[in-house]
Amino acid sequence: MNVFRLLGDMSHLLAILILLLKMWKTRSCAGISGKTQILFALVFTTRYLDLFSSFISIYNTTMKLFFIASSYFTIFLMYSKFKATYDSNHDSFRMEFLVVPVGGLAFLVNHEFLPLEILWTFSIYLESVAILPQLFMVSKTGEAETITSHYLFALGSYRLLYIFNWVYRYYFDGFFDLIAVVAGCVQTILYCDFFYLYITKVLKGKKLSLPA
Amino acid sequence: TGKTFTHDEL
Repeated sequence: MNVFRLLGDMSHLLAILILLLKMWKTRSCAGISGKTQILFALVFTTRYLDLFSSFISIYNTTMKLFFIASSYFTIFLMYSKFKATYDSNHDSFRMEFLVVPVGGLAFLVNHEFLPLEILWTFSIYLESVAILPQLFMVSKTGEAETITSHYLFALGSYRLLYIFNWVYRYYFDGFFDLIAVVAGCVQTILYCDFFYLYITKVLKGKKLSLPA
Repeated sequence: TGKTFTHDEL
């Protein structure tokens, strides 16, 4: 474990807590893409199948359990408890356009052709594009609540910090995982224009609104 | 890239 990975995990945890707080406080999931949350639940489910078969550390296990539980709880809130506030008209990105190509790629490009390894690879590739429905929704509505932009900033920062973690592990541990690094870079690049808007607008107290 | 079966990252 290194400081970048710990900061990354904390940023990821913060993002999830911000989202839950937003929905709980405002009793609404307006502006949030349910499809992205479904994709995240799929990412955690397929990545953490080794939850009971390989024990890394207490930290690793508890974080995995929390990520899985919070992702399904978020879906419950969006599609059940606060269903009336779910904006399905603007959440119109076709998830199959992401899941199918990513599923095919996981079969073709992986470290080893084993079920758990292919599912892990699928989860890594899927996570890199899972935010697209959310970014698509923000571009369609043309704006996002400030709390939602904080959520996206924390979520985007987590994988950016993981990139620093991989650089660190390459030089200090000799560890390098090409699949995770490439997918992590793609994932972070997708946030670039949002990061720009967040830093130039939200941090100046303005609302996040995309140029029409 | 060596064998990275035990993925120790979240």
